[in-house]
Order: sequence, then structure tokens, then C-alpha cells
Amino acid sequence: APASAPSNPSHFMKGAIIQLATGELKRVEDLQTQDFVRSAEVSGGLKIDSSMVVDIRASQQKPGLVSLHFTVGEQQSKVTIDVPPEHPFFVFGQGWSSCSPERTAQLYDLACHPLQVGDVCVSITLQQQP
Amino acid sequence: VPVFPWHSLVPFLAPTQSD
Repeated sequence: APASAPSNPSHFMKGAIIQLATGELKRVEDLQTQDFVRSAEVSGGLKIDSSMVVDIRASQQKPGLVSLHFTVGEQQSKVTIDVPPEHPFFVFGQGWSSCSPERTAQLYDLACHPLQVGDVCVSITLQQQP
Repeated sequence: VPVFPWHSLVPFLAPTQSD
């Protein structure tokens, strides 16, 4: 997915069928942390990163969007992305979370926790080639 | 019924991207 999220992606709709890298099929609302960890392990070339939310503010560039500031991976690199408030992120050990759980429920019928500073989200990156 | 890959659900936050 691009760094800034596309609008209304149907793969977040409750009931959407997701294929894990192991080939297993699960509904988006049933996914667990381990599903992402295991999928990254069996996917060649992709790596899971822990991305901690360090700041959440209204986007200056794009009205109506939210700027999420992360520190990503071991290098704690700073990355900022602009997303719609209802865009869900998978938080380790917690599940789906967004800046506006009410809007996420309206748009995708997906139950969410409120995304907060300090939450550690699942993100992916390319594995460094030796 | 469409089937989506697991990695379409999570952001690709490449460490090289910084503020």
C-alpha cells in the first residue's frame, strides 16, 4: 500500500476475505497479531516493523486528513503519513484501531479501538538484502 | 468473492522516508 492510504479500500470492509502468506483465508475482523508475524516470516523479501505512534495531528497539507507521526523499526526512523481518520491500523496485541472508530464502523462496519500515541502498529518494509 | 493479500492491510513505512 502506498505511504498515504487510498480512500475506502474494500479490504477493510467487515467480512472481507484476507489471504495470509501461509495460504490460510481469514476474515479481516478475525485477524490476530500472529497472523501478520507468521505471514511476514514466510514471505520472502518482506519484513514486519514495529511502528510506534508518536504524534497525531490534523494534516496541514490535506484538510480532513490526519497526520500520523511514527518511529519505525530498530533505527527508530521518523515517518509521517497522511490518512483519513477512519483508516484502520493493526496495533500489536490490540487489533484494529483508528483515529475515528465511529467513522471506521460507519464506513467499514469494522470494530476498532481508538488509536493513541504510544500504540505500536504493524507495518511492513522490504527485507534488507545481504 | 474477492480475496485480498494480507500485506494490503498494513502500511509500507520504508525507514528511508523521513520528515
